[in-house]
Amino acid sequence: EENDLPKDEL
Amino acid sequence: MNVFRLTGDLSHLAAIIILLLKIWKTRSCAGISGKSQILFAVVFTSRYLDLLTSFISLYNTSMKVIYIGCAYATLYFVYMKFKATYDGNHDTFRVEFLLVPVGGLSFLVNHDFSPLEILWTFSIYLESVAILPQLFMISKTGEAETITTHYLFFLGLYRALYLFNWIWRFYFEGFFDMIAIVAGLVQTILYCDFFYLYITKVLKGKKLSLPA
Repeated sequence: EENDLPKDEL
Repeated sequence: MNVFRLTGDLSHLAAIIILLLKIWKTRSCAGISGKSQILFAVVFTSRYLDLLTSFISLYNTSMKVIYIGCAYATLYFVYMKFKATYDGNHDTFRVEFLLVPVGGLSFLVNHDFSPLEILWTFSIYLESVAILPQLFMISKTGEAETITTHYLFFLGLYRALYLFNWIWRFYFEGFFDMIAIVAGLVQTILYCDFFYLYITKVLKGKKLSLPA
């Protein structure tokens, strides 16, 4: 499934 | 951002700095697995390509640049500047046994079949097993320098704190990433044996020596 949240974690 | 993620990132940064300082001060990379350091450099390179495509925050960008810079500086120390002190005879873990399954899995189980997403997934899976050559090397030499155990402690602690960060984000933001969570659990579990030795030995002032 599309992972809508941006990759905001390191 | 929450306290677990911030302390996790700082713990990760501390581990990376401790390792660099250890090698620089002792002018030796004895006991350090160059293979694990290569895997970490691959993890950061494949995960932080988004430095070129998106800007999240100054903190996010600067930490990524610092991580990548320190990872390659460590490789430079291990394989070039202090190459003479690199203990290749004990750094014999077959990393292809990690890269092939992790590479295959990242194509099979991911959130989106796009290059950046597959590379991110690959970096997540690889990071969870990247410490194995280092732990394997310590089991072969039967001991580790105390400063190296501090490096490993903070490195293991960082992902354990991230597990709490994901609990926090699920509860307060409804955010969760199953791939990161499962890989983070595996990564943290791999450190349990070391954590036990670290707490029962190193914190009591003893040297970390495995029953050879």
